[in-house]
Amino acid sequence: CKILKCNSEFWSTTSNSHHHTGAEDSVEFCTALRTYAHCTRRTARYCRGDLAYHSAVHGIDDLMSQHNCSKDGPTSQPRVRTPPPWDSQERSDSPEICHYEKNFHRHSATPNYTHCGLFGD
Amino acid sequence: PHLRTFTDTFQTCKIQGAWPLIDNNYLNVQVTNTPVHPGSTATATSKITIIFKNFQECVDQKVYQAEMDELPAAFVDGSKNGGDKSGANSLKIIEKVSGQHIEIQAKYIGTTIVVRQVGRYLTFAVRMPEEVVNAVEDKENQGLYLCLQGCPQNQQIDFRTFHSQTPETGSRRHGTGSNGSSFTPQMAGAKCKEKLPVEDLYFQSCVFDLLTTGDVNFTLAAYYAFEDVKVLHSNKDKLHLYERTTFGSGTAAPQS
Repeated sequence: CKILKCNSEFWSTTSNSHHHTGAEDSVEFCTALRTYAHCTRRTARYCRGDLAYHSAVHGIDDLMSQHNCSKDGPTSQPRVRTPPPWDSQERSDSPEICHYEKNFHRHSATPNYTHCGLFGD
Repeated sequence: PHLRTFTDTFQTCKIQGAWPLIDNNYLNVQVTNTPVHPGSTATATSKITIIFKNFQECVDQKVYQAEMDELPAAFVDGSKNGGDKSGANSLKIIEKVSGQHIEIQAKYIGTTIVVRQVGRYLTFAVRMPEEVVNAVEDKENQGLYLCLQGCPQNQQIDFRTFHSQTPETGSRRHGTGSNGSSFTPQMAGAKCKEKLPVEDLYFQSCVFDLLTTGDVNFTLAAYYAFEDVKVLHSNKDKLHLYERTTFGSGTAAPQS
């Protein structure tokens, strides 16, 4: 579960902005919140039952409501990050969530695979 | 068609018309089966539709469709990957043999799908993690889908009934055309043994298909189905199956 990464990215983004008083700041804050929400959704599969995760999800809803943020709207551009060694053969912008096996391996043992086939008459 | 389910049960089914093979949070696969001869209860797959559902920042919803004599190496929108999202390349179509064999790799769900056209008809094979197989919103009300539950009892064909008949009555019973009576069981067995030396259920399916249709392309269909199992199945000790799944009333089917 990588909810702390989402938390730190959100706080890092918002701590650089001003005090959220003007309309422009509000737009920026909503954008940061949507990005935060997006990040939590990515972690949902592995964070189920994690207190920090559920707190974050509720906190985001509250903040969105307080700031009248729309759930649909622009999000922040993803940050450029140094890809870990196992990503060296993949597109650098391909999110980790899009690699089932790499994701799975970090959280559990080797996945069990099943097979199904249909052929003939 | 012959169905090998996620739990390695093996059935021969009628399933004429459209039937779901897979239906979960990520993927929906539907096949359409048509009679191999007019009026025949023996059917084969003439159309396959695969819907990859929209998934986070990986893929947009993508639809793949193959029909008889049309096995494209692209989704219906003409694209070959998951769209415009940052993880779009975690879904891609690879053309193995033009018009005959494609592979779809869905890395974001750890899934590989193989679709072939052998003769006039289509074959389907998939390798999928159990976690994905079981990813359904409402498991209690999960509808029928063949890869998980197998064919309904009233759709299963009893091999024993077929094999107990002479080739001539067999072909009349199954309503096949003149080709249907061109093979005796001995001839069909010999033909199938050329491609499938082990007398497992793939071999038996091959014999069944030759006797019901007289179409030698079904020999290749069984052969490639087994080739796909060899590549996609995770347990190499379970490639060959010998025991047919028990029958409708609960009576055991004959062993090979």
